[in-house]
Amino acid sequence: SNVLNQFQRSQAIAQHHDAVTGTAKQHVNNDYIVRLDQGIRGCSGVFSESFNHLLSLNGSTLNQEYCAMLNISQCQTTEQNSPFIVTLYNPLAFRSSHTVRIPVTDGSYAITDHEGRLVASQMVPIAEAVLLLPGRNSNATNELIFRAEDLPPLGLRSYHVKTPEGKPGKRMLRSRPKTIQLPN
Amino acid sequence: KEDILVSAYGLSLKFDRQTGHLVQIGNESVEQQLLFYPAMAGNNSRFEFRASGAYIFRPNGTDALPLEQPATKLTTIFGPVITEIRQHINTNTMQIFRLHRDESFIELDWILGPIPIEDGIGKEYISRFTAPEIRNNGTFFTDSNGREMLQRQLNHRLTYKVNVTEPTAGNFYPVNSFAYVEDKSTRSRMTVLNDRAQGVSSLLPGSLEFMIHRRLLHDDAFGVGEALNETAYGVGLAARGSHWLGVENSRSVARFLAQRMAHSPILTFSPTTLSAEEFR
Repeated sequence: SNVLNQFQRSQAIAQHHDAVTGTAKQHVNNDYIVRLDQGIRGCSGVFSESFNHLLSLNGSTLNQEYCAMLNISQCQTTEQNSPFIVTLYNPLAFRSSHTVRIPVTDGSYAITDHEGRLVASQMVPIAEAVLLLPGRNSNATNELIFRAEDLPPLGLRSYHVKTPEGKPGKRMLRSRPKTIQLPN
Repeated sequence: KEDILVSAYGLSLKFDRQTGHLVQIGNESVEQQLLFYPAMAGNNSRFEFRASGAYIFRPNGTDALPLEQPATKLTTIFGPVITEIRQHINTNTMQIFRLHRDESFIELDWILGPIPIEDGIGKEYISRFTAPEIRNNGTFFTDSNGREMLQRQLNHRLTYKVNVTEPTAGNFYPVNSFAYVEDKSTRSRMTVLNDRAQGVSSLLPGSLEFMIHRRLLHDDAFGVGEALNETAYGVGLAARGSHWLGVENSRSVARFLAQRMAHSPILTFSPTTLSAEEFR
């Protein structure tokens, strides 16, 4: 596959010691980043295909979107859509649990697991310093947090997230921050 | 007037009322602080004028300095999944101490930058964890080759006699996934896992300090030809990362956690029109 080759090539180039340690000139570093980004974006189609295959969706497909900006609490798909599906792939060879944080706009949400059970979730405001990060371009003001329990080894698990009509989600708790001023 | 104690899911953290610093985990005295080393400036004409740069970590002096502004407030957030204590230092610097239900470690989410340079001084920021009751005698462990833990000893090299002329930088080592200090007599241990390759040392008894961000104004004349002064969006680079802190004595937990941190699940998202039942 051309896109896989391109990604492999970008990754191989970025194994130069200057790319690993950050001792390249800035414009060279920018080039490393652009190449890696093109590689990752190019592979998202491959990713989506393999996920759909593993999820056995019986002919129907879902467009799997990978949010590269989750580290700054930004994700267009979760901010602009309801319902949406969150799918986790566990790359470990043993069962594992994970706390999932999803950037969302304000509201209430209901999360359902693969067995149709409502999952306990928590809504917390995104920290001020994150909202002010230079380059952040997001409407998300909150993070929806839940625990993905017992992910199968080298396997997938999906959760359905929606804004319930009428009453807010019974198992979502909205955390209210309490501030303590320090004497300094 | 008293220190601030936050407890959740069987873990408790105590914060100093005056400074806002973490001072205790459960019954163990464990401190954490953000500090910085002012960078050496120089024209590189002679060794003593070597500047701190992309290749060379060369602090001007041996002591890490506290941030100009101490924490102004703490915010607590409780809930059934996580409990957070947010330490606000200034508009672009904060730390979030996070307790997770059913987890034994403490997550420290740090947000830092752009690093201020208006005073004309480059800065190299560290996150220092100190467990004063752990007597490690200058010994600490890192996983520098990504496979086995290697023992490090202050001002000492295993295979040759060394004369350390840079007492701070000369004792920093690379760490890929975790480092720890241990008291051999009590077997107590403090382990810190890092989410990216960093530099680490144990310059004070029972401490581990990780370099988390740096911004420098001079080239160090090792070939790159420019200062490490990244100016994305017209300002300095901001960074966000996390450390997982554990004070358990268990030997096997750190490696297990390191695998979980390095290989955390890959998340994908799909808009859908299906109901939960239809999707199921």
